[in-house]
Amino acid sequence: SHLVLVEPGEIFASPDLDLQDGDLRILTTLCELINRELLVTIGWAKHVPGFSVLSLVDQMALLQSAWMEILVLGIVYRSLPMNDELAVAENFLLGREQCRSSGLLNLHSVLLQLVRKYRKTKVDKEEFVTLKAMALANSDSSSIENMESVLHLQDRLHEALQDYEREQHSEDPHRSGKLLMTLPLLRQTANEAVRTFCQIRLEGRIPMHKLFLEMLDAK
Amino acid sequence: QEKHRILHKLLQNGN
Repeated sequence: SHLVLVEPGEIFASPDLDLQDGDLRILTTLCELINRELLVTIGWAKHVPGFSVLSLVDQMALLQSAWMEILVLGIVYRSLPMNDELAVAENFLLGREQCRSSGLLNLHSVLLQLVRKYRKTKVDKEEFVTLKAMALANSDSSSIENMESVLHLQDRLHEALQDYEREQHSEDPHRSGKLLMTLPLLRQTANEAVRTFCQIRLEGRIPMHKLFLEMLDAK
Repeated sequence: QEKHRILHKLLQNGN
């Protein structure tokens, strides 16, 4: 319930309309959006119970490893009611053809795979926000100083998920396991997204804000 | 630390 309370509000893209080239406009809008989402995500992380008590170094390590998984989960959750479109933002839907022409086709297909998986599971908002916090706590960063406190955070979140499932989804005793078993595909999808944006950065055609570049460096 | 200046600053200052 606390995580639902601190869940950030809707986010809107701000396309640069005098960019003539449709593909450049998509990628530029996407990169600007991701930079704003990163600011929101860092602010959100501070409200995840148990995160702010970690050392600053460990907070950075978890965010540097998990940020793309957190962003991907947001896009996937927003896209659940869509029909093969990605709701990157409330006012920014990406269909297959737009992704193909802007070089994002592979990312589109792996993201839709994850959308389908969560749609089949009928993941609800409480589960989505808990999984997002778990992605943060379970980011397998190699530069954690105090592993005990990170494991403790993971255990608290796992407990919250189990309590929730026991109360709200008693019909399926394996539901928390089903949700945890989506995390590997989430990790794989996020890695594909990081690869895609590293490539976009290498091509150097799209302006990218410093925070976005810094977080890409960290991956 | 130096390389990740912005993240460090964002986490350090309050809300």
